[in-house]
Amino acid sequence: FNDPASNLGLEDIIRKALIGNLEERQE
Amino acid sequence: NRMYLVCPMNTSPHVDPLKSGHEVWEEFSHCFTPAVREVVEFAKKIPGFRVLSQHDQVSLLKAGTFEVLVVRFASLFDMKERTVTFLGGNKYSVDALRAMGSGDLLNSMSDFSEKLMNLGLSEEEMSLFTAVVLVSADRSGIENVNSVEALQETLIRALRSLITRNHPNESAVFTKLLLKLPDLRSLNNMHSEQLLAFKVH
Repeated sequence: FNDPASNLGLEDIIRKALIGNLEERQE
Repeated sequence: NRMYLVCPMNTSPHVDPLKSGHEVWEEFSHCFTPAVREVVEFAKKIPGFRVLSQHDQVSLLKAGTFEVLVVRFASLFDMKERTVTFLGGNKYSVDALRAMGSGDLLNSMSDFSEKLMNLGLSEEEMSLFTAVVLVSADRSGIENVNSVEALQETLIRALRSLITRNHPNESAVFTKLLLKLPDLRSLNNMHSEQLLAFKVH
């Protein structure tokens, strides 16, 4: 309840969308 | 004991009773994941957002994604017709959704959407307002409050300037927009409570 974003799996989606982009930029 | 998912991020509120809770959740997740990715892409385009620490970028997105989606999908609520259009494209009447168990949250989202749409904002104004919604220094877990606050202030100044320029005879529009921020917080809290209820169920 304190972290609904994590409960939803939102954090995973957000991290992948952000970090995936970082990896692309490094390439 | 039929279960319904009255969130318009679904394709439909109807749930296959033969599916397990996990399968229902997986299906729902497939519906909202693209919208969440769009919010991340939007955030990345906010000037200054990518300069924030990765931790703070994630914290802002975790806390604010629901509120951004409420703003982005305000047009799904048609209070003249009293309908809600789900992402699958089908419209459902507010009364039908109420019969399926939608409660205060959907009513409050309808009220919010109607008032926001009545302001008649342009796409540019709506985008800048959405950026202000997302970049809030008082979200929990922010490491560098000063950096987020500085970006927030820059965005609010830009929003005020844009609104003042575009609505010279409507001085209350900017104030009304700022007053939408606590409304969104309240909707976010109600949504979190419903998520808890859903998970317990």
